[in-house]
Amino acid sequence: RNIPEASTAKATQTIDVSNATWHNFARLVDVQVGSHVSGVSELKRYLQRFGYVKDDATDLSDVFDGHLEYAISLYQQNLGLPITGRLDTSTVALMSSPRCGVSDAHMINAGVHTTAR
Amino acid sequence: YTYFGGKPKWYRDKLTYAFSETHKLDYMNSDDVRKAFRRSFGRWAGVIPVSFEEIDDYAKADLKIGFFAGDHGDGQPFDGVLGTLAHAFAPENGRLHLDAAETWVVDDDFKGGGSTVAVDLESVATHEIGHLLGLGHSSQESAVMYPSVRPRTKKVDLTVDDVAGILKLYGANPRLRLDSLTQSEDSLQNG
Repeated sequence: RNIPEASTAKATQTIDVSNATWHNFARLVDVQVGSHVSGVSELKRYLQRFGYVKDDATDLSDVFDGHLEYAISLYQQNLGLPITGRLDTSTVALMSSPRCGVSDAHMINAGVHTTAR
Repeated sequence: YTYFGGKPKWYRDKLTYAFSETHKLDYMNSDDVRKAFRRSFGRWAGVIPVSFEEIDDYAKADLKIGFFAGDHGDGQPFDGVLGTLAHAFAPENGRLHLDAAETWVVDDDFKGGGSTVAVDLESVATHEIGHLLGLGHSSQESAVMYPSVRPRTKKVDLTVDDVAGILKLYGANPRLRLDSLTQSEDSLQNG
C-alpha cells in the first residue's frame, strides 16, 4: 500500500539523526527474504542486542533468512508497528532511532499483545 | 506495559537516590540534573505509595545514578552519540546509567535551536525510573515506557498504560487523580 506522505517524512527525519552505526540500516529498506545484502548481519546483531535473536545464535550472516523475518515480526509487534516481517520504511526508521539500552527480551517472554489490554 | 521476568519490585515505601560524584557531566550544572530527576521521581511518586529522597551518600543509596561512557563494566557498553541513550536495572539492583556521550538538555533547551542530537534528560530519566521500579517496555508509542525516543522531544507525562502497569506492582497513591493522566486512543479503546 502507499505510505502516507507524513509517515515518509517522519521516517526520513528519524533516520537522518541516528548514530553512525545504526544509520546504515536505511539502505536495507525493502530487502527481501532470500537476499544476500551487506549490512543484514549488522541488523541481526542489533536484533540480538535487544532480545529478538537468540544470544547463542552464531549465523549472523548477511542472508535475509526466515529467522530474521520472524525476528522482525516480533520487533514490529512489540513496538506497535504493522506486523509484516518486512523491512519497510517505518520499521527501519524505528530501528535507526535512539532508544533505551534495556533489552526487549522481557516483552517477548511476556508475549505482548497490545490488543488484549 | 510489561514487567521484567519474575515481576521484581521494591518492598519499601521510601527509597533513597544519589548521583555519582565521579561519573557526571562536565557541561551541565548538577543542580539542573537534580531538578530534572526530582521532577521525574515526583511523577512516579504521585501515582504509587512510594517516596523518593535524594541523599549524598552514593554507596548507601538504593538508587544510584551516573553518566558513563563506552564500556563501563556492567556488560552494557554505551555506543557514543545517540544509539542507546541510557539503561537501568530491575529491582532491587538500583543502578541507572546515562550515556555521557549524549547532548543532554534540560528545561526545553532544544526549543531555541541548538544541537540536532539533543536529548531531553527528564524524558529519559522518567523512562529509566520506570525500569528501576520494575516496569519493562510498553508497545504503546505514547507511553513513557516505549523504548524509543526521538531527539529534541520531551515525553514526561505518564500515560494510562504506564500507570496501569505500575499500579499493579505497587498499588495506588491515595492522592492519585486519574483524570490528570495522558490517555492514548489505544488506552481508551482497551478500557
